Amino acid sequence: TQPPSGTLSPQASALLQTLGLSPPPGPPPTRPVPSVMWRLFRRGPEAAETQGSESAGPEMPQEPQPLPCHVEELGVPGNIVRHVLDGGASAPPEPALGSLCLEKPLFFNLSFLDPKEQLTLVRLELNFGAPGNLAPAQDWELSLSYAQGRLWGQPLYWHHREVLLRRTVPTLHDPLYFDMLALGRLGNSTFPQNLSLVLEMLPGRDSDLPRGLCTKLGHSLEASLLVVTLDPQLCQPTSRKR
Amino acid sequence: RATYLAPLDSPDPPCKARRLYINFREVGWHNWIIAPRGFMANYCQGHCFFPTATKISSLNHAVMQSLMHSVAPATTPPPCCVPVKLSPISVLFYDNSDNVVLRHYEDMVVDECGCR
Repeated sequence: TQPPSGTLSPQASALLQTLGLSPPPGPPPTRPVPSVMWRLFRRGPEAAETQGSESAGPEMPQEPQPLPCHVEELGVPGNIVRHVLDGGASAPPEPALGSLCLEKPLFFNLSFLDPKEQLTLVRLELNFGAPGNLAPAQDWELSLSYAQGRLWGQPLYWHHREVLLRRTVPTLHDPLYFDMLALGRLGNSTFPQNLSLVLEMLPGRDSDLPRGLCTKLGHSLEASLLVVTLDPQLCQPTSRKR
Repeated sequence: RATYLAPLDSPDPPCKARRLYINFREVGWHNWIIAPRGFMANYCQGHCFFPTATKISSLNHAVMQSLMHSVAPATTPPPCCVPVKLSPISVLFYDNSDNVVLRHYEDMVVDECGCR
């Protein structure tokens, strides 16, 4: 158990480390649980609340098990799924210039990844929420850049900035998903522990959008990463034959 | 021929799975484990005397050890009653980086016990 001071005993730390758990040190988190995480949990290997409650004996009914170490809904191998919020979400979007409607830096701290974990999916989700429903139903030109070496005090200026993708999206009403491992620059190398991206959006047609709408879009944008990893040590064969 | 069978007055019942509910509130993890609130982990307890060891999932070695224990209890201990079949669970929790994490754990629920 956790002492009042918030520090863990060595035994508790060792136990948590064995299970790969790193509890928050402070008060209980209030962050809502994303629906995708609930969905993945409910599709897990069991309904844990009821598992084994029928009888504790060799007569327990056997139900078909999903593939081990495979996240069926996402179609990738893995046994750890993390939902990571944009670390720069609280920063207001930068005033865009020219035809740009939105230019927003996104930061994701992935330093918690253990070297023995193999990345199998890094999916960026952009959700414009309710104000997105106010946006005109029209094409949007979207670009995503990988940025390195941010200049101090200059949120949108970088030593190195490289466009990862340009895409036309028909609407902002639905969440947008991007497989970051499929983008050559990131997928072909060691994934950065601190991922800095710059999102740029402009209307696909020559429309004169009010600046207020662009500001609303920037404020309503929720960016997150769904990170799936496979820790082979957690995925042992179910039976061994000699 | 073994003439010494399971002691009729043995204090231990035969090896089998017993109910054990791991309650995350009781261990003080309920503030950051989102789901489940707990799970039926079970555990194994009971004796592996001869012929019990022949009636449940046991290694051949354990059967022979139980037989030897029945004739020479002072020098040969009985086999151990341990989990032989387990199943996984998933746990949804907050980590110390404010991420929501779903982690899959193998071998968390005892489905069957045997002698080893």
